Amino acid sequence: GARITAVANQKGGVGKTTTAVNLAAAWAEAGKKILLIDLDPQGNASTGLGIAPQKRNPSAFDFLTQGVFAPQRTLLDNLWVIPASRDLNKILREKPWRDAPDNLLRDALKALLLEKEKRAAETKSEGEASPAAPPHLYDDIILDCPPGLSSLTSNAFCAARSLIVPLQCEFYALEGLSQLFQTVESLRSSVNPDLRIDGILLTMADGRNSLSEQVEADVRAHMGAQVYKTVIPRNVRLSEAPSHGMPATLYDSSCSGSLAYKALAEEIGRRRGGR
Amino acid sequence: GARITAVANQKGGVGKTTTAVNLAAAWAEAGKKILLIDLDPQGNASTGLGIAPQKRNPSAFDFLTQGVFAPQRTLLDNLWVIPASRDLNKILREKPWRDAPDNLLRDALKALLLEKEKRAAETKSEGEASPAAPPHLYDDIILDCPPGLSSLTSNAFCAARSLIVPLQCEFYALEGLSQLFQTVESLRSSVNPDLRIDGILLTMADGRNSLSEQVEADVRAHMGAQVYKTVIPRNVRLSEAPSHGMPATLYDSSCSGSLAYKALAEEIGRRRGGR
Ligand SMILES: Nc1ncnc2c1ncn2[C@@H]1O[C@H](COP(=O)(O)OP(=O)(O)OP(=O)(O)O)[C@@H](O)[C@H]1O
Ligand SMILES: Nc1ncnc2c1ncn2[C@@H]1O[C@H](COP(=O)(O)OP(=O)(O)OP(=O)(O)O)[C@@H](O)[C@H]1O
Ligand SMILES: [Mg+2]
Ligand SMILES: [Mg+2]
Repeated sequence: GARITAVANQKGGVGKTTTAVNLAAAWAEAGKKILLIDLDPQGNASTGLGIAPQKRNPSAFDFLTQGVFAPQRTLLDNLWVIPASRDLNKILREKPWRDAPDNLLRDALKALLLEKEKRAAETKSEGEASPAAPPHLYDDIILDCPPGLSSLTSNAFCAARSLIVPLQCEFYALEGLSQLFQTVESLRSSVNPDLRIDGILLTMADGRNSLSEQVEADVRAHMGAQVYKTVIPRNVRLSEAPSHGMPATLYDSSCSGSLAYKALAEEIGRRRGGR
Repeated sequence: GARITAVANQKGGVGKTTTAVNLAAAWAEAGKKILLIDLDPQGNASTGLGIAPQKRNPSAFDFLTQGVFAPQRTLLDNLWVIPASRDLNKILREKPWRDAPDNLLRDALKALLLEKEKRAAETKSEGEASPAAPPHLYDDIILDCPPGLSSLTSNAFCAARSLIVPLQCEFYALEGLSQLFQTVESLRSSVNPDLRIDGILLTMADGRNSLSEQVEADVRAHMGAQVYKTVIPRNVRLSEAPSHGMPATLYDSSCSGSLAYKALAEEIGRRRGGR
């Protein structure tokens, strides 16, 4: 079945969405079938993949609360997205979801799997992956998480096997890491023993800036092999692409940002043993 | 009494903490007595004001939940801080706070005011503002909000009269604004009719970058006078200062970032009628 990867860091603005969108796109361009689920009420990943704000119905909220699974196409054939909108804030604020355990997403994905397996056994002709292909027909499912440690992020941690942590090369960004690791540890022992940190990704690195260099040196010294070799440089093309509703790998495939995300896609593939 | 100002934007990494810390410092250096309350479990503002992680007890969590009011000194005489630590996450996750209405902070501030007024009437010798000066002896109280629209941010919106919205000159940053304004509107009509948007602050502006210029032009065209004339430039000194545990206005008072925050402090003072 599909491997579920969460892209998360409670610190804001560190490149979670930029990483989720461009890693998904790089894998899709390499032939993998990818589903991105946007779990941020701001809906930045949905925008970055070209889904207009008024076209986000049904959304991730409908999937988590009612199991309505309706991925939408993006400009890339192999990349589908379940968009997000402001109704996701209801999960944080309104009953019954406010009191629900953090496994809404995990259960919605599981229920879908069971339904499809039942149907596949009946018809044996599943063959061609339909637009709303069931989760097990995707190679990878990527979850873009909002900032903070709300229940939207814990839902992602409960459903995921792997966690990619983008880390901006800035001083404040280092602070939140220990809280994040603590949260992962406590969820691993309570609800999801499969969850493990896939790697830490240095983002917005600027070789001319001594603070950036210092943060990178510090993180590599402390985290060693958990830090990806690939570093994402600060590159304005990465921040321009969303205004055109496409990943940077499509908007400008040879810019330094796109090349870095393609290198990251390959590095993660190798680290996972070529899968 | 003190004017309470929240610095908030659900979008992450837009300069909320950098603005709260440096605006507070600029006002303190100009002679105002300022209290900063850190409402972010990451505790970045506490770090930026030099409070070591193991010295944050009692914290904002203790103030919101038990009324324990113990501001700490900073390197600036007129600037005090109530630090934050990871226990603030409990307000989002654990009972009874998870189900509490969003007025924990407002009620804690009110209770304090009543107690001091009672005591002042009894002793008449309040005179010298003690380190834990009651809220009404501060000119301004500044609230640094976490990213997202959790109950920590709504607590700030319930307690505050003014709201400053830092807006990074980036495409994704524009997306969340309408949700933020909607949230403000609904809280204004339900719990806090005094809340009004003081202004939108453009941050990390980069004159050499056409996207940054375009975002600034767009925001001024749509928001008009709500946008401060002062723009905060991208300036690495602003991101270096926190690693020294001090505001940039102290770390490097003549860098472009510090000068911009001092200009902002004056502009807001003028807009509020010299107060
Ligand atoms: N390597 C980069 N170079 C230049 N700009 C970047 C880079 N990565 C991200 N950005 C820009 O920086 C801003 C923050 O990135 P992004 O929105 O991806 O972070 P995030 O962690 O998802 O934020 P949030 O916490 O709000 O979800 C965006 O405007 C984005 O376009
Ligand atoms: N004008 C600026 N120039 C350069 N760097 C800046 C500027 N303003 C903020 N920064 C840096 O950018 C990063 C994000 O800023 P900051 O942490 O203040 O944003 P925030 O909105 O408080 O983030 P969060 O959403 O996580 O609370 C920090 O590392 C900070 O040092
Ligand atoms: Mg994001
Ligand atoms: Mg902050």
